[in-house]
Amino acid sequence: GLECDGSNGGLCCRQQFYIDFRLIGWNDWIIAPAGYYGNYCEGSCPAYMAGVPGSASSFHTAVVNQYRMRGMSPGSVNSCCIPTKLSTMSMLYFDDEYNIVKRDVPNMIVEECGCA
Amino acid sequence: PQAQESCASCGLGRPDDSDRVDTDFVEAVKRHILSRLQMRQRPNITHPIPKAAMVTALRKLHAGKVREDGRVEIPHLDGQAAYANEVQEETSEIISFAETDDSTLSKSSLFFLISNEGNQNLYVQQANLWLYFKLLPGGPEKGLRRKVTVKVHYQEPSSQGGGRWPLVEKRVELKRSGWHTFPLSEAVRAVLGKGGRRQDLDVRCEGCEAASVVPILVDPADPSHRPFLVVRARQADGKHRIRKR
Repeated sequence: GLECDGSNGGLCCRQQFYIDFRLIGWNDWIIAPAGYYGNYCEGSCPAYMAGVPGSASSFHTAVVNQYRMRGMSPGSVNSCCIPTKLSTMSMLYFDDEYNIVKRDVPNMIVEECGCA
Repeated sequence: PQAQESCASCGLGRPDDSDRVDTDFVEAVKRHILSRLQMRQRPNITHPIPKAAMVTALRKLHAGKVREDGRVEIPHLDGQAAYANEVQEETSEIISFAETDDSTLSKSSLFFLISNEGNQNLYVQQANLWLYFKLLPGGPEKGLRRKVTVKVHYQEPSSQGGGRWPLVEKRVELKRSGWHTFPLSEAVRAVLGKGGRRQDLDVRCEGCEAASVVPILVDPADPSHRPFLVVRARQADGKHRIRKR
């Protein structure tokens, strides 16, 4: 997937967004990690992106895109820029009874974006 | 433009006030984290756990490496998962620290408030009690092991009759002061199974006095050796159980 670094002309990309827990005052109850990557996807998915390798969110989308490129699309619905790869975030935090909870939270960080 | 509307994330416009965007985003991220941790709001930390106790517990569990700068690095619970699609079940490890209050009958009683992380159907995979035993000078000859028998009982709070029955009995051989674990999986399962959260225990040590050994219970003067309970739990849902059967 593409990274939003201003050079991809508004195409679907991953925008990195990091929050340091100290800055929002959450470092008293979240022991680790020190912050959170709240990355998100933004940008457009024009038809000509359909052929770009890695831009499709799934095999099904790649097939639909091929139809679309050949003018055989089942409707005029546009494609969306969505997360295509997510990763787990391990967290260590206090709950409200002072237990320390260690937990792997799946699908927590957006690693890549693509067109659905 | 019509087609644009049919796609929730297409064509996110660039609002002119990026500060407002950041504030909105920060609030959205906060809500996202809390919802994924099944919390309605962030915990209110009024009297933090003594850092010494916390660091000891984390070190003992390899739950995290405490770096020089005090930051904690965490390995994944199951040690391998790198991407979400490999973590099929949400497991969590909960560390509870021993407490006492006026309903704990004697000096050898203590209790744990076990977190069920906001949901009732946690399946306890394993629960261990960690106790620290200190060797006092004046015991048997140097190098010889000191042998004691530790009995952990379930201690019913005085308000419910104060009954006591054995949970685990273990012969411990000590060469130096250190931590020892006592399996309490069934006891913790029973407490959580009844919808309770409080695990009352009574710890007796036979032979400790003669061997100059002291089990450290809740001692404000010694926070780094405070007993703690580790519960490894999994979100229990029907699907997995069926497969288990």
